[in-house]
Amino acid sequence: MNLFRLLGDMTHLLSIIVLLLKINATRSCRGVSLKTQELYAIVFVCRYLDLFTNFISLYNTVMKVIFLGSTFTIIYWMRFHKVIRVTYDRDQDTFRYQFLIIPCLLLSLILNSEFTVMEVLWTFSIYLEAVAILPQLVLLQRTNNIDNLTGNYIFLLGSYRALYILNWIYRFLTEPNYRQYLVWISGIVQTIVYIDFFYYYIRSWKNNEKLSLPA
Amino acid sequence: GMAAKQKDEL
Repeated sequence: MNLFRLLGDMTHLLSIIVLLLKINATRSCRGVSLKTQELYAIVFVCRYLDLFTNFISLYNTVMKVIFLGSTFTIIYWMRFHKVIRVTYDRDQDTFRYQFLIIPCLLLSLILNSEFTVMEVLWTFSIYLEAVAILPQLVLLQRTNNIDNLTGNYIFLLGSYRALYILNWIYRFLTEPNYRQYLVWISGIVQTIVYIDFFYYYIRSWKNNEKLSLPA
Repeated sequence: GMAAKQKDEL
């Protein structure tokens, strides 16, 4: 484990904490995409199936459980919490799951390193994670008055991806035979998805204005 | 192996 990887994971964790705190403190999930959260739940479930078969480290196991637990908590709040669910922007969060899930599933059936259930689901989770933020970005574009915390949540998620790329470069340079092309390409695609958001986020921060994305 | 190694990332 190198510093970039640790910082990446901590940024990812922080992004989820920011989202949990925002929803819990304001009793509102305004501007948060349930579709993105549910896609992340699918990503984590498919990827962390090895929780039961392959022990890597205590760190790894604890982080996986936290990611699963926090994502399901957010989904539960948004769907069932008496006060919070009323604040969900149902009519604006209209991105269709199948546009992302079906292509990723097909791609994982074709492009994988081993044709087994575990490996295909794991690969599917890698592809799906790359595009899972799209419903959130679309919702953000539609919502005026994006609150700072939602903007920070997305900024932290994008930063986590950028740090993972640095982690891969570091590992490539220091570990013999370290290669994972599918993961690298998906990760680069995932980071590119955030570039537009980063541009507007940094611009609004420099100009001391509220974040808004052009339609 | 390689497959197990990949999965040390979250």
